[in-house]
Amino acid sequence: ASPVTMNAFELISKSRGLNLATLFEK
Amino acid sequence: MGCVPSKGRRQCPGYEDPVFLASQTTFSVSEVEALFELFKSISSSVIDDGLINKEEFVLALFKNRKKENLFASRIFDLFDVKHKGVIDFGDFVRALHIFHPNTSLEDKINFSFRLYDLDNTGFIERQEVKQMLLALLGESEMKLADETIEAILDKTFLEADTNQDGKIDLSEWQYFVSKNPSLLRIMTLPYLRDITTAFPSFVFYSEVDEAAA
Repeated sequence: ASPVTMNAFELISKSRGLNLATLFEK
Repeated sequence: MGCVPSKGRRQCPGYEDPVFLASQTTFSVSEVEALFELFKSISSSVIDDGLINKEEFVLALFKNRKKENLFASRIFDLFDVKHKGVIDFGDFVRALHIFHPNTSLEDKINFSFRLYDLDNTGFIERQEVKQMLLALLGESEMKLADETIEAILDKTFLEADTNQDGKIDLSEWQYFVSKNPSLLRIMTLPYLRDITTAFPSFVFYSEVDEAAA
């Protein structure tokens, strides 16, 4: 989807800094 | 000074009894002990002091020493409930509990609200959302014109700020995420279901008997 059609939080939630799954990667 | 296996765990700063932590969270005692293996690895990555500082947290998230990241910093601050500038083991387990698949939606929604309420006013304000969008753009190298950013903010606040007072309160946020459940995807870590498999070495250091676990 184009960024313009997304709401701001959908975009923000793509930040790598919010992806805690990487804590579990060895 | 770091957290060494078995009896030494009790000397680890902020170490809490796994049975107690399991009673306060969704985790079983075995899962808390497996989380301790992860905690040890993160908390010893820069300074082996049994506590996670912000640099270690960012290193664990990004796998390299990156400079400040707004979102990682915000998550760190929410994990650091005692505002000591470090995350101890109890903080770590209680915060990760929110991300467990079995934790209530209400807890996840409340945490996500606090995450985006950068200045802790009890509202998610437009300037905070803009600040986060700009941070995302800086992180991703995506380029958006300022007028595009403003259009995204207009659309978002039209949908989320139902009383149109320029800020999103908790009840508006609860309603907004109920209409946009994908926003809560970041609040669930399926890995937490398999934590004992991911860190099987906890068995060797377990301090509780199997019946208790």
